[in-house]
Amino acid sequence: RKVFMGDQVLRINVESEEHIHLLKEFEDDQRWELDFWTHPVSTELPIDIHVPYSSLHVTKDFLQDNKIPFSVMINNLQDLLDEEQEDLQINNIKECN
Amino acid sequence: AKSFDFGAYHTLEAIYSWMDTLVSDYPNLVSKMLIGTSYENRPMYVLKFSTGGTKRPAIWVDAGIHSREWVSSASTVWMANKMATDYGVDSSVTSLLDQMDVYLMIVNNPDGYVYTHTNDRMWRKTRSKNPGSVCRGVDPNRNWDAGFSGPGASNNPCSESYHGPHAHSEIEVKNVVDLVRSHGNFKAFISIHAYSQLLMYPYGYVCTSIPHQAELDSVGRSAVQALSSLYGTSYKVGSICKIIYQASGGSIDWSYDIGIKYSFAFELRDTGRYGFLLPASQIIPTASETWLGLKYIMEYVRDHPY
Repeated sequence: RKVFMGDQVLRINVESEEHIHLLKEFEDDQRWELDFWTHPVSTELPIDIHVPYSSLHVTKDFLQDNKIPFSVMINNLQDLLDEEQEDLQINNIKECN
Repeated sequence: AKSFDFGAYHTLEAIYSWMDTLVSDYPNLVSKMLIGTSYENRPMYVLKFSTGGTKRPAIWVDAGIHSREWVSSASTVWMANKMATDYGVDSSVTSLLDQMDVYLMIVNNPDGYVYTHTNDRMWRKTRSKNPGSVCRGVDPNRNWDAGFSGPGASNNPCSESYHGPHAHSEIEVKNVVDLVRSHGNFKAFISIHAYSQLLMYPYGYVCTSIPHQAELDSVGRSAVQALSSLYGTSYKVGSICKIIYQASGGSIDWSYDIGIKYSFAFELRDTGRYGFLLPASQIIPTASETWLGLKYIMEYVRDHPY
């Protein structure tokens, strides 16, 4: 099972077409292995990006340098997945009983 | 069925096993249809709700085409049970099922769904091998014959939105296409995804308005009104292209283009905290509100034959 220790999901609320353009370019840069859960399309919809731990620094620098406001929606992705797995195990045990 | 926890996520085996209990609880209403197998040879089942007749006007509802969007399948399990228990009790559901058949596909991408349980929770695509690439899988919602390989889909097998080598290359897509085409009397095609709280109609592959845009927009807004009445969850309504982005090869564009007028896609809630990793505690609230929107659309389809 793949683990996502230290990965974060950032929520970005773009304020301009310029921001959208910058994020589209960033999305195309395969080096950072970003997983865009929602895509830069309009200022109406938030953009959520799953950022691997190894790319957190460069991603946050990019957003701050370009004054693109963001928040941390999921602080440690693996913690959330562990909780989900725990729920699943409990439920499996219940079902077996 | 009594012990099944609708407020929890389940493995594929548990969902398939629950289907058998639903069928045995409602033998005169629900049957389980095998429509084919997946790339890795897993059965693909559809729950058919029918009170008689053959090839009656029908409504298609699918979930789980993007495997990591667990809440879409979990909500559809709950809605299937709701529809079965409401038949003979709720006059509107009874009238709907006395006139139309409803086909519910709870896990449209079984290989991907199992893979999210066993290997990679973030997996979204099918699990087919791509010749010449180390990357596997095709985005099953870019693989339909509707503007195939156009904007909003990638030709890179490593991309999350890879459209595949050709339209309907994915057996999971082709199985649905073959069923819908051979049936020939579907009047609505509704695909359930997560997340973003959107109710969308065609087109995605182009940004021009469809001929029935005004009607579908009106139906969508009324359906969202019904959905929001439960917990106030706010949804946006619009065409795929205008509300999110140009995306070619999508299922509801295909269904609309073959003449199924009432084609819609739901993007369920995330409440701004979890994306598609919605905690199990939110399954039943999500399913309950979605049911109100889906029920509105199905009633409208029932009352507007074409």
